[in-house]
Amino acid sequence: GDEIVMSNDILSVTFDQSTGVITSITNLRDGITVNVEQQYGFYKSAFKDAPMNFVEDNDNFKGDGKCLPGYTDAEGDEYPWLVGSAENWQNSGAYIFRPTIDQKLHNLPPKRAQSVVVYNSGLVKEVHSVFGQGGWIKQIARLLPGKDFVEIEYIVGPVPIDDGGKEVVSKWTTSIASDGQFFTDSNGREFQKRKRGDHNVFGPDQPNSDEPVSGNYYPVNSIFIEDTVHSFGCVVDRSQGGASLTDGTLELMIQRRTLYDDARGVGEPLNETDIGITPNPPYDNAERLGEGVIVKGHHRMIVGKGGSGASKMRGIMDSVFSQPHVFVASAPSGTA
Amino acid sequence: ASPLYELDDAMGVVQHHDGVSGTSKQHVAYDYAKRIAGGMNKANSFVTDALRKLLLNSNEGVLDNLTYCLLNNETICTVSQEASREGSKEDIYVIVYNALAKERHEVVSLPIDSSSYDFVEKLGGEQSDWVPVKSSVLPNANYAQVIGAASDIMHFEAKDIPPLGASVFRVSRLEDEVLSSTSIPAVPRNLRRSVQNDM
Repeated sequence: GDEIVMSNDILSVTFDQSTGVITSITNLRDGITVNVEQQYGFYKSAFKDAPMNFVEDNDNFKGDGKCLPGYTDAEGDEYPWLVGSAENWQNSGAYIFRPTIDQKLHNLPPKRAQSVVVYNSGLVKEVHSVFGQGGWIKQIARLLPGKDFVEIEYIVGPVPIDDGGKEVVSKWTTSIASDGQFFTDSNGREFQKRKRGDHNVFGPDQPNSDEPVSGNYYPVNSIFIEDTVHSFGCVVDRSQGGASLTDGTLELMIQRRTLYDDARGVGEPLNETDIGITPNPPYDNAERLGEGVIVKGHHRMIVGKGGSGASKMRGIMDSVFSQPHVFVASAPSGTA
Repeated sequence: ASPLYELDDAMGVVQHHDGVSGTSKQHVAYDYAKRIAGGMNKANSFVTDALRKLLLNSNEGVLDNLTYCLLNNETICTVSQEASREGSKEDIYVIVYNALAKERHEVVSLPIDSSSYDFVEKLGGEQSDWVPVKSSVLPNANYAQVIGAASDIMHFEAKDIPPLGASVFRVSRLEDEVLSSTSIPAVPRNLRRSVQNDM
């Protein structure tokens, strides 16, 4: 049919065969099914094509985080993608995550996966999916015996830079009535309850918010949402930024490639550029920059009953954060 | 003077928020990586020596090339790749160390350069008995285009690894007549390629 179902002794995971994404995860032991919409997408990075030296030696360009929607410079040129003004602008860069004014997560076109391959062995089961134009995002969804998480191995890059920079996100949408709350833990010891719009300045719930996305991102080693019936969360393998920007959703930033310095001290864009120059404008000479890396990481997705999010996350943290150490040797057959 | 100091020191340096969050200049990032790699190499030889003495009661000359596969996560491990190639007459020994203070069960993945099926056993209680464990070999898609990555990945079940302890496994080449009884081959089904390919 049009679904792929793979399962182990604890979980059953359903995929849409044409798009290669996960559509539901069932915890057979808890009798809990969470229907999900899995997607990869990116925020476009805000930037103003001011040359580097201009920015650095003109202090008031440092900005103070207060932003006005839209921007027109003295010559009347429009910079609609910018959030800010001549006095208060700020590029997205190493220290600052700032999407363009539309604050929109751009899905990866086209919706159909380039390829979906299923590997079904007696021990490990895998579904390989290649997404998006150019296939620069790939995923291996893996089930391991006796493990209550779906292991998502994402491979991202090189990230195309034709639009001035991308902040790549893995996002999950569920029907969980999380009521504006989500929980993040960034030290492997203590979950913090986050409330969307907590900062009283940012957040989609704040009518005058200008930074509804970055203002609700928090450092994550694990993140979950829950209601009285379901819990759904993720344990990452390296510290990342994450948020729940609308009820029932979870998103984690898995890669960034920005073309501009954010003038906060690094003096370089996040573009693996080891020649340290910033293009002006980026579109026509982007090829002179670093080629961009391919990163690989792991998310472990967990489903459980309402109220069990913290214990589910905590239960696998130790083994995820402290992988077994593998030492290998060889010797002629039959020696030892 | 400890052989672990260099790694200790490197990890101290990388605690800088730039190291933790990846917001350093590019050449600084390379420097962090270089420091850690140097520390790991020193620690590697010290730890493998200790393991060899502790676990294998071995004197010199046994499992000399025991090493910690630093690039295992990039599906590169020269020792297991070389020992698994067609024509090699070697067994692969894997020591899985559990740094947690509790017993654990894991699936360990080992980069190999052969899709023919190997036979995995765990060193049981007595030195001489090897107990078969579940394993399977899947092709390595190498989506990250890693140069030198293994062609296949062997997954095997490492159960009951003791707390703060290690288990020893042996991977040996299956003789044909044993194949059908021990492990189930992975059945790749590419929903997009022709049935012919699937065969």
